[in-house]
Amino acid sequence: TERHKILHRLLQEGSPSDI
Amino acid sequence: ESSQLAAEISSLEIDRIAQNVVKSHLETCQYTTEELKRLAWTLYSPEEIRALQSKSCEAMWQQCSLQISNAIQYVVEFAKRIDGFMELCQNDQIILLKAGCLEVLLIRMIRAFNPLNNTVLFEGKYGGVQMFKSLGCDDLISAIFELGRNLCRLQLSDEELALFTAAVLLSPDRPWLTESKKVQKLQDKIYVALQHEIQKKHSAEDKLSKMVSKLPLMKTICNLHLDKMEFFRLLHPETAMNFPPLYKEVFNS
Repeated sequence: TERHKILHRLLQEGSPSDI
Repeated sequence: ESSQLAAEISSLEIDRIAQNVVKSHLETCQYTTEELKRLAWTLYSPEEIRALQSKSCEAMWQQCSLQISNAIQYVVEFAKRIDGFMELCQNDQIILLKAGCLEVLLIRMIRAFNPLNNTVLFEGKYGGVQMFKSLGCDDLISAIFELGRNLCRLQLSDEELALFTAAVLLSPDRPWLTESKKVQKLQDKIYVALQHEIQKKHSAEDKLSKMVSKLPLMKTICNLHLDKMEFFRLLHPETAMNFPPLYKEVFNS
């Protein structure tokens, strides 16, 4: 998970700010 | 074999899948169709092109990696909304995104590609291959523009583009997938929905095979991008260190 923490975070919660 | 598969999957389910994928696509496009229409003939002036060309290689790489990183976020959001994707284990979700997001972006790019004058939208305006001269990746850029022309010739509707990108994302043959059978099932259904969508429009019988025939060029472009990135990192380690974190996470092996 450490190596892909951003992808994990994006998958977990919010979507890009302007969607 | 696909006709037998189609019989198994009721047309009700096909429509439900198509609607979900198309809705997911439309909700996660970086630019609306109207925006793109409005921008289509907003071209960079020769002076603006020269300014881009005079940028340093590092600055241009940084700029392009930022654009790609932003676009990847929309692909992640697209994937999350596809029925079945979030039911896959997280390891496979990551593998599918890492392996497929650039291919999805290359297909999505045709919405912002004008085949009439061979230009593409980059940071608010349209320009040709010469915009990217300072990257030092002319072979990669010309391959991308060639792909853009080829895909535009297929005149994909939004629905066909949505279903094609979902099918490419859900490729069961990505290395290290733990549940590739599950991914295969999802992809099969999406390809059936795509074939259904193509037939609905009475477009050419072999349109799907023409679309699929573009996948090898996309894979070549993705591999070429990785090679260029590795080479750039050797020459400019500090700049590569400062690439957007998501870009590094997705493309660092």
